Amino acid sequence: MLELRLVQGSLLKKVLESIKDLVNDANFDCSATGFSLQAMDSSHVALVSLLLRSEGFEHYRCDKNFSMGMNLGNMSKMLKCAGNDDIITIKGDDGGDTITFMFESPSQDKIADFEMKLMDIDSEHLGIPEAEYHAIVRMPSAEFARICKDLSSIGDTVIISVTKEGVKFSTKGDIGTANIVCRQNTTVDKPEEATIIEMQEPVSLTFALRYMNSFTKASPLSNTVTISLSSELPVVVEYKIAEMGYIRYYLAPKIED
Amino acid sequence: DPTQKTLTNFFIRG
Repeated sequence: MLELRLVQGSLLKKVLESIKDLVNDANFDCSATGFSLQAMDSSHVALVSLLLRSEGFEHYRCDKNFSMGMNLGNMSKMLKCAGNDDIITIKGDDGGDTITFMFESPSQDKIADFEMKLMDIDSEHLGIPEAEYHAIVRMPSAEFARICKDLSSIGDTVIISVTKEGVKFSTKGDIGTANIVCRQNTTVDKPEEATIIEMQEPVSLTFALRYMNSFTKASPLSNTVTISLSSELPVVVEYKIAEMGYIRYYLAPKIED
Repeated sequence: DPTQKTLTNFFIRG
């Protein structure tokens, strides 16, 4: 049986908003480590990996490892019924065909429970090898979201290049071209406003902007985003979820044949 | 134009 209680229920609402447009159905894996998910989009170009560690919950009980298949659109509909300040409790059973979401208002004067039907999902799990990345860029998540949004009004793909000059985001389309360069900047008032570039060697990769834009839906979860790049490898776009874990997106590059 | 690869080109199934 699984029973978890999350005081900061808004966090789970934000998690759903950041994955539901990328993946329709997914298996949530429950174990003593935490509540996790790995799922690919239908074209197998992007993958989302979520971990909410058990220590991050006020109460976490999972007697046995098991998976629960959920339609993320339906789960999002249910979680939208929780208030932003609500405490969310999730209950499920191994082999059960439903999951229960309980929403408690902070003053305990309103308690709601929603039962959602589970589904059997034949999902493909991918083994993600440990990789040494040529360049790791950490920047404000709002800045990255702004860049992706701006570039997608000009073109469909983004070339991300890291050199010792900084990180460059470029696109081109029918109306013209665009280049945005962000330099390392650590002289900021708050650490989360810094742009930090760790480069082992220069790297340049091409990606579909549509997916990058979808990843930026996770921006409300974290002030910063980390983009890890290696030649001929999928990019990793990571948003840390404070005290709890992370949401990582992997996106396969476009490569000249 | 470059071709969109899939994740199965890079990661191991299973």
